Amino acid sequence: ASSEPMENYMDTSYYGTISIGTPAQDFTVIFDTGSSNLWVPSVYCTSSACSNHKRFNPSESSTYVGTNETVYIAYGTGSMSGILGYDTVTVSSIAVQNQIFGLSETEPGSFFYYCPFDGILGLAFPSISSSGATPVFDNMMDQDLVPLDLFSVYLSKNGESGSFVLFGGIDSSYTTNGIYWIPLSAETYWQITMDKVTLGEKSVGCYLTCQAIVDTGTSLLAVPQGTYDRIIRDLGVNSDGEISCDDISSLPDITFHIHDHTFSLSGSAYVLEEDGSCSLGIQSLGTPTELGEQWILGDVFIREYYVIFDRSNNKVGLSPLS
Amino acid sequence: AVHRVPLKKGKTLRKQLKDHGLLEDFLKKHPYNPASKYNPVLSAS
Repeated sequence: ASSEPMENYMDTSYYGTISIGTPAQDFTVIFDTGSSNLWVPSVYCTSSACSNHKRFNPSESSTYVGTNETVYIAYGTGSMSGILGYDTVTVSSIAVQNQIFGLSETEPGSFFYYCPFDGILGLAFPSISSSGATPVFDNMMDQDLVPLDLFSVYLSKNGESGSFVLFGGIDSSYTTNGIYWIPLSAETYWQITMDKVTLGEKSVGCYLTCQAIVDTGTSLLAVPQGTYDRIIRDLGVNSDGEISCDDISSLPDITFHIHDHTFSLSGSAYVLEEDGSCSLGIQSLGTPTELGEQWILGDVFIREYYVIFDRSNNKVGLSPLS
Repeated sequence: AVHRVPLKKGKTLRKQLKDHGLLEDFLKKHPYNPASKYNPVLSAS
């Protein structure tokens, strides 16, 4: 069964369009480097929650092949369930043949009605794909649809346009400040090892190295609870994360020490402004588990670096954007 | 042969729920746990 905890996508705001089937049926999806499955709503979902979304209709696609396998998508106390099927998935002008994906059939909750996206396209590794479903990018590589086994992501800082995912290449106009290559520590998520993290000159966490996941499907910077407590204390921020917009310019940088390089976020990068009020773009990830201290480098981080996800060398490339 | 997919920055689900006065109720029913995405087994337990 597939498990996609959808409450994690509450703050995600970058969406793209794909199409499935012949003729094409369009869907708005999150390109999520923090998961590996593709799913969209289907016409089998008749609840009002699905009525606000594009729904895939298998009977209108000449290339669809159904299965009897089920898929289960959990979000907090609710869930979606459905079936797995195969069809042509078109991303930009790349037509991926026989791509497996989830078609949701039931949606017992109501919040999906308000979801600004229809589905999720996972770009992480097959090892974490539910139901053993081959991820879209793996099929792109297997079917020789991309010239290089990598994709790259640019998220524009404030504008509503200009962001993109580039499949099969690197846009050199975004790498003029050089590319720093970091080896992956696991082929599951896009996971790397960090050596330490500092706020200004002071260490705030990751004292004995830690793991970080580069995740386009998470909006904020997610940090261990202890680090979060230290950051809001040192910055003098309320526990609800609200901060005066006037203070942004005086905030210290957060610096990630990774593979002999430093990658910094200024206050203007990690404070988010909306409707004239400002809040910290950092959230707590809870207490460290037996998996160790985990950090998530979400859109707050990715907006500052052009990120290259290199499957052929199992590396992440970071190019500072300013 | 390089393929670019433009991404648009839109409203978040949080903003949509807030605009409809549903955010508080949603967060009560669905405690927000960002870790659950990465450790589904641990979060479930």
